[in-house]
Amino acid sequence: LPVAPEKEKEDMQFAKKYLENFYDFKEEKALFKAKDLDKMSDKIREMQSFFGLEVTGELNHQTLDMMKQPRCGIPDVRS
Amino acid sequence: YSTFPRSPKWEKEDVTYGILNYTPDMPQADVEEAIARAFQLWSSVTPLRFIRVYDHKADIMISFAAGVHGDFYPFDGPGGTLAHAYAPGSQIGGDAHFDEDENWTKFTTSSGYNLFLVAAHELGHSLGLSHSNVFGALMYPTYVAMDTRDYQLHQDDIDGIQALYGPPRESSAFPTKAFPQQEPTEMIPAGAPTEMSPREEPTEMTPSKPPQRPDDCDPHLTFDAITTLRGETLFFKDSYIWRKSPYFSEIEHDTISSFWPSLIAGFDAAYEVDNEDRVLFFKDDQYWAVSGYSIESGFPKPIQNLGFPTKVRKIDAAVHDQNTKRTYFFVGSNYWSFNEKTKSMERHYPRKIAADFQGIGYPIDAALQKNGYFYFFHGSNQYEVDIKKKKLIRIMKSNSWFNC
Repeated sequence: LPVAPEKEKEDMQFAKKYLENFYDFKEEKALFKAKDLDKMSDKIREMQSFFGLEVTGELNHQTLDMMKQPRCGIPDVRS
Repeated sequence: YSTFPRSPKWEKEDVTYGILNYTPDMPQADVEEAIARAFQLWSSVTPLRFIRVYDHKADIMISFAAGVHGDFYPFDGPGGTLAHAYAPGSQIGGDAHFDEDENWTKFTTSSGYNLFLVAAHELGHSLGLSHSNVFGALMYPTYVAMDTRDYQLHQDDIDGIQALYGPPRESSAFPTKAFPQQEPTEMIPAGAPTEMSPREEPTEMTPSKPPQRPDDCDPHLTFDAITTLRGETLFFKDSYIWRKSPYFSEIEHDTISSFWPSLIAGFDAAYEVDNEDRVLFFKDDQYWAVSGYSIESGFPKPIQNLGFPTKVRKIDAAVHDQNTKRTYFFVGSNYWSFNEKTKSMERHYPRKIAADFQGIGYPIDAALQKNGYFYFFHGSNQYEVDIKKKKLIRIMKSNSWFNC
């Protein structure tokens, strides 16, 4: 079903926070939004690979589901 | 498996832990039991020993807190992050924090989080492991609800922790090998010729393991000691406990170390003084006291403290009579009577078992007081005796309590 824009924005915010907490994602105030999204896509790929999900770089349903699982607060990867 | 950068680990085998506070979700004794069991998982596959201390300077401090709690990683309310822990090191190093906004439970339920399971995971961090991407491993980052009564570490967890600390001291020179969790383990004495079953991978020597727990309904089952404990009845043999509770029908299987990691297996005797909420365990010429579920400090103590002559080096069985506040100790063909009110052995003892408890076999392996009867266990026989009349009522199989 198409996702309402507010929901999409909320999910994106949630994903960003998750990747910051557990995958060392640092949101840089890039001049170009596209560059920022690229970096995030890389981190999503890293997270999908860690959990054995299909590696697409996209915030799809399965990836978001996994992000919403209760879990340990220690990061999965670190710089 | 993975470790933290530079693989920090404890540079000693005796690691201390302390419990700073408790969650109101569970009785304190259940919190202590869950934490002790979690430590026991790791001590059973490494040379590490975990010793509980009661001041704030333990290597690993365990606490419950909600939201902001003094480190740079505030918790996030119900769900989400459940707990976190720090890699081995001084100060906050090794400490484990649990989010008090979660509902912590003793058993796995759909509405809460099993404290033993989460604690075992966090203690993996406290010992130096980071997350594993192997699903089913304890160090996998997300919580996976499961029945934890016979929980065993995944091979990935064992490989990880042994990469840091090596195998347990007693085992053979080869790392412990855990069979896939569902398959029964085969008991092969070290050095004995091995027949390779298709399920085994070739090893030069399979490490010897503690004797396997006998079946509940094994007609030859005998016991080392038996005692009541807060309404339950615990049957001990080697390191195993059969636990009969009025709250659920089936017999639960535990190990002594899952309750009391610092107590050795193979008790000689045990009895509960119910009005003191206290159980005493005996092994050789020493005894320990447990209040509630916690071992009292200052033990073990020599059994001579109770008034036995020095020639008595061990006791066979003990049973407490709630009505007369007397405890009977059985040694060979004799028995003593101990007054729990005056904490002293009574005069004119020892007496002959055969004189006062006619018809029962001895030496007695274990003794139990229940529902106004004494039950004396000798080999695979159990003698039910009317406490007041000291009269033998009937003889049963020792494992008649196990619904065989």
